[in-house]
Amino acid sequence: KRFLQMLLPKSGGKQEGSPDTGASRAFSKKTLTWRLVGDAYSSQLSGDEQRYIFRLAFRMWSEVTPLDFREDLTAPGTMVDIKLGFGRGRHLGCPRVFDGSGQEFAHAWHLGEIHFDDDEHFTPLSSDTGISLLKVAVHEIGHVLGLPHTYRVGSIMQPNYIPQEPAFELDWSDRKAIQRLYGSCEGSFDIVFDWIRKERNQYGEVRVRFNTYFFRNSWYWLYENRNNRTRYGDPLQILTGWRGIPMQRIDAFVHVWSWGKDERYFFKGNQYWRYDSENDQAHTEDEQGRSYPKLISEGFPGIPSPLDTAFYERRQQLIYFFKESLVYAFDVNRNQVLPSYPKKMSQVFPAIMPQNHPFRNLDSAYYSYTHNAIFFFKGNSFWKVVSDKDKQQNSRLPLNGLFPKQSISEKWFDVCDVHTSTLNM
Amino acid sequence: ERLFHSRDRSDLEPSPLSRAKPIADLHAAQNFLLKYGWSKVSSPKESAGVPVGFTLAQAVRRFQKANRLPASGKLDSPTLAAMNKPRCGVPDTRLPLRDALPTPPAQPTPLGLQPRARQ
Repeated sequence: KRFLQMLLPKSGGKQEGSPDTGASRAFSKKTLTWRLVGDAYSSQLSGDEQRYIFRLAFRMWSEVTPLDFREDLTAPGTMVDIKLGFGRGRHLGCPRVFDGSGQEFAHAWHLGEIHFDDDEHFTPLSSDTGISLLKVAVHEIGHVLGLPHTYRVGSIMQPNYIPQEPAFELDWSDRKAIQRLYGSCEGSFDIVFDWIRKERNQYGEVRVRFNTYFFRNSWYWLYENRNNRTRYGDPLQILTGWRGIPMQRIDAFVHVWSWGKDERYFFKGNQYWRYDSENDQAHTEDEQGRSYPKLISEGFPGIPSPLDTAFYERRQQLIYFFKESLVYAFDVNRNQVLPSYPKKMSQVFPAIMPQNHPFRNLDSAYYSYTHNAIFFFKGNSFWKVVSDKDKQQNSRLPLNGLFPKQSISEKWFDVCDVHTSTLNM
Repeated sequence: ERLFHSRDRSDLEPSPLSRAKPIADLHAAQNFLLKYGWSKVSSPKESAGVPVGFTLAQAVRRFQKANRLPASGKLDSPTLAAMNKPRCGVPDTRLPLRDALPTPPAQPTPLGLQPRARQ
């Protein structure tokens, strides 16, 4: 069945790969299964350790591609997409014979087979001797996915084994190489926000730093703006990183930050939570002893629920709440909606290019300290809001206008899902 | 047993019988270059008039360039050392069109040398 599948034409709409580079996409489906073959475990590491390492190796590719990988221990062998095994000399019915300790340590085959030479000294994650099984596995999985060897320094696809440095990860070029075959990661987000941290340096001076977070379903990523990628090892579960707030599908985040105020709120359904940044968890009650979560209608009178999204405008000290096609401007000092609101989103934030507008049901509104701009997210696209600087450069731009939409994945890179079974790694 | 002394067996010594044969001579080097796609088995017709050493030197030079070694075309010590390094078994490269020759029919196709098109 796998052989026949291989002969079928691939699904259209995506680049198949370049014959000049030798790269070609091997799979046309999104979730691939794998298995360490039962009679082909290594004699050097425990079975659990081997499977953990392979699970991590697959996850590393999943973190940078729209593919995800699931270990399958039950399906018939012919239905498993990628099979891995260890052997020595003549092994596993393979036509290529391993050469013993040294030189060739593994190889990968069309139809998703990866063989490791068990005469090599494969070592687990914690060891700095021998040959890292993780690194070899990531390399061979790269072949199975369709990448050839390259001699580019820093690439995981170099043919020779290079003892790994402390941080072994897929670099920018490897990511782009695999994304040329399988595309970039797309998808809508529940909330996107910058989280402000106040720290003291060695002189006791308060420094303000920020981190960018993307939330989707029950997981989240920290985005490293200076590196144009997510943090290595993300996504993580909201449950483990953000204590006390809803575990999934959060509607909105707002940081009310002005003189005398530093309040962070998460919204879901008809409720909201206030987050205690000092203790890194949600407040359980307010200063008056009233417990969280609270009703949005009580804390923010005049604001409907559930919400699509919200953001805080610091200069005007207004929270803009969005629901369907309407926007509500909420004065945090008077604790009420401005008299002329709600208004149509398209009226408050007009399109610069006609009809190029989200119109309704935003996913997230995000003020970015990196770009000093507000972005509206919907689906795979974002619209940038005209800033003061934009207006200085072009006075004809409408106040709070929306620039034409662009693709999220072309501005924030590699925000990729992984299989839910690997979220806890 | 295979000998080791450390608790974590990180000093496990491979038995002499299980060690890969070092690439130390011309024949082994030729096999290496053939195995990993740096050279091809050429038919007598295609290589008529071309000295065997010439095609070998070409292949060695290509290998040396890729490995950032002086491209002498000779099997010197650094070149042999590079050939003996731990490596993946998938071939490295496709030869340019003029050098491309059909693979022996008995050999299955590893991932580095895929056929160009499928019916």
